[in-house]
Amino acid sequence: SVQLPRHDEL
Amino acid sequence: MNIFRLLGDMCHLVAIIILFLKIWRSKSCAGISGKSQVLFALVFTTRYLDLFTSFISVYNTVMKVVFLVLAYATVYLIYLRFRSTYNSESDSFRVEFLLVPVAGLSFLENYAFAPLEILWTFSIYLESVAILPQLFMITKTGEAESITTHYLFFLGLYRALYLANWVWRYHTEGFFDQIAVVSGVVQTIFYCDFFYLYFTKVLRGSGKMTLP
Repeated sequence: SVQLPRHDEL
Repeated sequence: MNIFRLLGDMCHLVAIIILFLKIWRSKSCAGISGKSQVLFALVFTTRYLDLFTSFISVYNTVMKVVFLVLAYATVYLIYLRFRSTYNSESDSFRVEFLLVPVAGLSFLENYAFAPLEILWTFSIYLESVAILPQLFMITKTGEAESITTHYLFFLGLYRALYLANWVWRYHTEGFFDQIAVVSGVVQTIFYCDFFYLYFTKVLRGSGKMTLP
């Protein structure tokens, strides 16, 4: 499955 | 985390605090676009829903809460506490012209057709245009108090620093968030005209920024 980019930025 | 992103977050925090304190201490929101502040509160709300679902770091969580609280507190000051000083007639930008395209695009161009992901994408696209009502209001009134220009300077600088952060992350960890980068470039471009006026007018000590 497409690895969702972990939104680790504000 | 890298220095560009940390400096960017600090500029963002400084901008939000400058605006909040300006309104709170002068007990007036004259010259401030309430519409832009509502859009920013919406940006934070749709972007930080993951506060409850994923923990990144203490810093990340604390900053999200601080941004949300200050954003809503600023909207409260403008529309409730000091509403008699709000120039609603000058704050006439049609925000529906921003919300509809941004909402439509977030359904078309996103990383995944999932609720949280579409809301995150919406917040990224919305943030790139959220300042337009404020910039439009300044062109309409033809001037801005110097404190408002400092607010805009730090707000514009924050996303410019994020561009540097994305270059850094691309070269050090191969990280590339296309949606955030493209929106960040668009957002920073909207400030270019303001930056020019800021450096040529405000920093020359002329205090107010009066548009030609």
